[in-house]
Amino acid sequence: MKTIAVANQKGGCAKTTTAINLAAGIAMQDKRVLLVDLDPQGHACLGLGIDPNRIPTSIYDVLMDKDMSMSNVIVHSKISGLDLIPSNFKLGTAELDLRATAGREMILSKKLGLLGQHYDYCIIDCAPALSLLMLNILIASDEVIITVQAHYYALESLKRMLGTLHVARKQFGPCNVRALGLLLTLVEEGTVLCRQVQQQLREFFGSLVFETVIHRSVRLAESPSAGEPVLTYAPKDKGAVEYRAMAREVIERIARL
Amino acid sequence: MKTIAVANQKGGCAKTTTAINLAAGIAMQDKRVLLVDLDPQGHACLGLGIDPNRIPTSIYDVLMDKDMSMSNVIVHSKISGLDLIPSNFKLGTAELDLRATAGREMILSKKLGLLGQHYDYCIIDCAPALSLLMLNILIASDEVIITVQAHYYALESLKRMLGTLHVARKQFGPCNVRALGLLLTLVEEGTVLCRQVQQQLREFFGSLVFETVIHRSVRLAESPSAGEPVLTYAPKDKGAVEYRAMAREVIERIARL
Ligand SMILES: Nc1ncnc2c1ncn2[C@@H]1O[C@H](COP(=O)(O)OP(=O)(O)OP(=O)(O)O)[C@@H](O)[C@H]1O
Ligand SMILES: Nc1ncnc2c1ncn2[C@@H]1O[C@H](COP(=O)(O)OP(=O)(O)OP(=O)(O)O)[C@@H](O)[C@H]1O
Ligand SMILES: [Mg+2]
Ligand SMILES: [Mg+2]
Repeated sequence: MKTIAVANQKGGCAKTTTAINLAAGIAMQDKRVLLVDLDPQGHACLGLGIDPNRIPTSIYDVLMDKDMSMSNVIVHSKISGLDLIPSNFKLGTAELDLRATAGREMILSKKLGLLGQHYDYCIIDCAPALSLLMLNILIASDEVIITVQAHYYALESLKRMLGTLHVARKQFGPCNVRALGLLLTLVEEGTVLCRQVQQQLREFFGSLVFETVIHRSVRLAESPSAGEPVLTYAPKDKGAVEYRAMAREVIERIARL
Repeated sequence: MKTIAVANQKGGCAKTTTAINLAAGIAMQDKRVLLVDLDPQGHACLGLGIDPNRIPTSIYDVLMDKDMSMSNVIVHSKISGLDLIPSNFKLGTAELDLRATAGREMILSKKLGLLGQHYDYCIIDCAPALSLLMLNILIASDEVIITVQAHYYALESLKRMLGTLHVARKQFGPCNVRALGLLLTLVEEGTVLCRQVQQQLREFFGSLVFETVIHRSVRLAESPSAGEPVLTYAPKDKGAVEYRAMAREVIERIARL
């Protein structure tokens, strides 16, 4: 199983939208995919039509209770081949609740490791924060996709995010996480700002920047209210075309590693 | 001094953009304003042209060191009447560092209280999280402005945010924080989604929703790279007009309380 986190401390740069559509895009290529929601907002659940306030158990219980496994909380989505580990507001206290647990940064990695070969890919949707939970994610992941809005604040947060990957690899033995790529999201073709930021990113980071670029599209903002990825909500929309291309590019990049 | 937090757990809904332009808008009406950056990303600093990596001391030192006061770390901005309490990445560990401190949820309120009547308004820019730091902010604030992007995920997070205000008031004696209003941000007039969400908000929350609505405007995304609020970067732009109107509406709402 290949574990890929979709992360960025910057809020609102389409982490959840990317995690859902990437997971669905890979599942639609006949792979078995597990999407793990590690944001207390529970938006990856909402985006797949699952109400985070009605789930009996969640990722919080798996992290806190040593007898609870991932398979105890799995929910099947409407997309064949795509399962979900849900989260809800309880995850908000995990940071303080886990502080006294031995090996607290390894819990997620251990629990995912027990899933064995049930899934080909595991995609993790992250909250906009650099925290103990994020450390758990970086140790549990093989790769990280960093979503970057083509704006000024996002560039600043990107430097911090790449620095965090480096520190996590150096300080924690079992952490081998790599940046699989930087994905440009919410791009508006017509603005000088977007063109300048894109150019700066490609000049500075070269092939680390995905070829696929995700443009603003209102269908992407509408699809969560229908409880489905844009890939099934509006399959001919530009957003769906771009996320299908992105899923293919991710599979190719991993094959080339 | 009136303390107003700009908050929402949802990432990317223009908290920082609103905090900077509201603080500048009020300062430009001959009031003395202090902007406090309580996000480890340090974006309120960046948006005013101050490099968070070059500040010697920050809000983190004020929270952690009982001999350090707010006035020790104040930085003057280029806008007359507007001062800033900077933050940087160190704030990211405040959650775990403060856990063993007695009265940990009252620290911010106590330190702001020592500023006395130096300022007419204090505006706080919040990180996208419901945490111990957020609890500190809610106890220290008189009012909260919740920025809401007119999208589906934002509506869900709004319910959670309003619930948190209610819990904080009930559980912590010294907390009297109220929602001053809900500010619609990043609005795109042409889409059905934005119109529907706006309509739902006004029907459900009535006059709690600000009259002023902030539309998408590329100048608002450009102004942080110039290190200044849109009010001085592009004073005739629609974004500047709307944030000036917002500052007036905030002062009026507070006067009516
Ligand atoms: N390409 C796009 N075009 C238009 N809207 C988009 C696009 N991608 C995402 N959105 C919308 O923008 C908002 C932000 O996206 P999303 O919630 O996925 O970001 P996030 O990084 O997960 O946010 P958070 O930091 O709160 O977790 C959402 O309302 C989403 O529906
Ligand atoms: N009205 C607007 N029109 C266009 N762009 C905007 C507008 N408001 C904010 N932006 C841009 O959108 C992005 C998100 O805004 P901002 O960073 O202020 O949100 P935030 O809620 O503070 O995010 P975070 O959750 O990361 O703290 C920024 O790049 C900002 O420049
Ligand atoms: Mg998200
Ligand atoms: Mg911000």
